[in-house]
Amino acid sequence: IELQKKLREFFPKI
Amino acid sequence: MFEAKLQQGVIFKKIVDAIKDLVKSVNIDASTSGLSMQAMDSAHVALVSLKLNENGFKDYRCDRPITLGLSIENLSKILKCAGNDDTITLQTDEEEPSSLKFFFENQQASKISEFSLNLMSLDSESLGIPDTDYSSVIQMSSAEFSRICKELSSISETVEIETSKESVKFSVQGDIGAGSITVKNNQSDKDVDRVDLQIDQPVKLTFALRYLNMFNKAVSLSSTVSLNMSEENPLMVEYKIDDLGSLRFYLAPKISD
Repeated sequence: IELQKKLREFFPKI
Repeated sequence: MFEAKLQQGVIFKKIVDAIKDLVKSVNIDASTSGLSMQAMDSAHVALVSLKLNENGFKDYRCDRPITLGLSIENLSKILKCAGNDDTITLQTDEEEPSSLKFFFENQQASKISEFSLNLMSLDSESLGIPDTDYSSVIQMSSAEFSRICKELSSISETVEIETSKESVKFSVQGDIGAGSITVKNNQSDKDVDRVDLQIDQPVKLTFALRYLNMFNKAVSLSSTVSLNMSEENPLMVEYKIDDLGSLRFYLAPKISD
């Protein structure tokens, strides 16, 4: 199955 | 003092319509260079980023940077009162405004509406989006991409997008069966048929179609859309807004476990 990733795994919080 | 007058107020109406299913409340940051806004959906899977340049406005003045916290639902209610041919002016002369004024004027300036929207203080949870040199970029008709997403979402919630030098393939697999739509490079002079592929590196990424279908509510802003992808990266879907700026959507991929 495909797991939906979250954006913060790719973009750092500022 | 902040004032921004948009000649084609309908653009502002379309932007709000395009994002109202995705985000509930947003901070619009006004500065001397223009308006910008970044907001994520509640699941933090998708993000919308709006940039409107000051030179795209009929009048624009922003003495010092301010942040305008808006409820999209309430903003929608106010914008419903603007005609499609009206100019729309946003205005506040407070430094820490508690409300934002809206003026809608028809072409003959014979009907002028004035509204004041109470502002919210929202904690800004901004993400730093790096400027990415995407390895696969697809420019195509926004109506066509919207149609592909709608059609495929009747078969599965998830679409796999695979690029190669000469084509892009959208594939789905569901309980009822499977399907794929392959679109090739096409330099047609008809907008709806033209497809431009710039593939430096082929990619194969998987995304949830329900978010793509929400992004496609922005089709009325631009007849073309660009899909920007790199392996292991969120998809960036961009609608350029003529002479004004752009509305970008980012979507985190689904990774097969």
